[in-house]
Amino acid sequence: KKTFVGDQVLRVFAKDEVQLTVIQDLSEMKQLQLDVWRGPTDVATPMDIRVPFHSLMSVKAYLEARDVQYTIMIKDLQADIDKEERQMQRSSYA
Amino acid sequence: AKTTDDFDYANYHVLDEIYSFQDMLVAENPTLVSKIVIGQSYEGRPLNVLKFSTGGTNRPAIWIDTGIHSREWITPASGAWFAKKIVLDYGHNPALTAILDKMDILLEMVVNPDGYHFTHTSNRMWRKTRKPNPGSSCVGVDPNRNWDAGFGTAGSSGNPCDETYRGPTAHSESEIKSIVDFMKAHGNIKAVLSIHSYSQMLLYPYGYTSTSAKDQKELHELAKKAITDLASLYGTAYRYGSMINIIYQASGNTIDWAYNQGIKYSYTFELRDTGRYGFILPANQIIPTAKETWLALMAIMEHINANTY
Repeated sequence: KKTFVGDQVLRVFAKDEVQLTVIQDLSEMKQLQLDVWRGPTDVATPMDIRVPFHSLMSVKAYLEARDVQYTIMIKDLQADIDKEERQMQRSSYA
Repeated sequence: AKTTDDFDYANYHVLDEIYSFQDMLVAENPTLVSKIVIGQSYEGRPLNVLKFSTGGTNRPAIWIDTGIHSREWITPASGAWFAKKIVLDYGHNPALTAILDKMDILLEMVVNPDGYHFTHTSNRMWRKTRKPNPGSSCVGVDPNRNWDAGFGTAGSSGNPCDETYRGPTAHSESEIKSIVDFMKAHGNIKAVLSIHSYSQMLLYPYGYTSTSAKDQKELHELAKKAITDLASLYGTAYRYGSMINIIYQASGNTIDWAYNQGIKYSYTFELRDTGRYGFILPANQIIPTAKETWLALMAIMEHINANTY
């Protein structure tokens, strides 16, 4: 059973076309094993990416080095999934 | 749950519970609801379509599908709520009654059951089908890139390890081929409403090309009406427009195929939210999401009913 312990979902904002290209490049870096939840489309729409724990430092460093803004949308994905599972179990018992 | 009244609409359910729900709904409403098995998934699960019909043969029909991307749990959860809403409202809500007196509604609640089961047992974030890819250790095809509409062009991937892998050929996935065969055999489908999450968008063709759909003006106006009705309940704001303009280039997708088949009213929804939870939208938002989405669906269905072609 795959777990997502420590995985975060980052929301990444491009302020111009140059930064948009930067985050598009990021989304295509296979070695980071990113899961793009919402792709980089235009400057007005942020990108949401699930970043595996082992890639977090690399991704954040990449963004910060290029002055690309991001926020942490989900701090620990597994914690939310566990919460979801507990809720389903409670409902099932009920 | 012993009846669909007892079914917990405010929670997420495993596949067997959804299948049971469908059977209960049919048993409770035999003159209105029937179940059609249009095929089998790769792992042998039935592909069930609920048919809401008040009679007649080969009436014009509105197709609604949920659960094509398995991790988008809010969509089948909303589908269950829609199904119950239809049986509750028929005979009571004049608009829905008028629609069903003239047209059928076809609802496929879980387009990708193997993937959905996998999200409950092995990987909550799984998106694709579960068919192995020869020559690759990566599994599955993106069922929303597998349709014969700009198949293989930009806006999908040829790499089996990617989330947007299109598959080896158009309609290679039984989950998609079954819908294609069913729709072609039916021959009288007037709308395809394909429901995804998240990001709050209502999209119409095209996704694979920047060429405007010939009915763009009407589709655009109707989308505006639908999202206005949707927002009237809780103020949820949607963006709307052609897929390629509003979200991104996506080739081989459901609504482009449907539109190219002559099904004018082809729309994709992206349900709540705007990105606080993404694919793990809390269960307490299922009913609000379904309720507001229903208003948009009704706006579209009423328009279709008044503008049959």
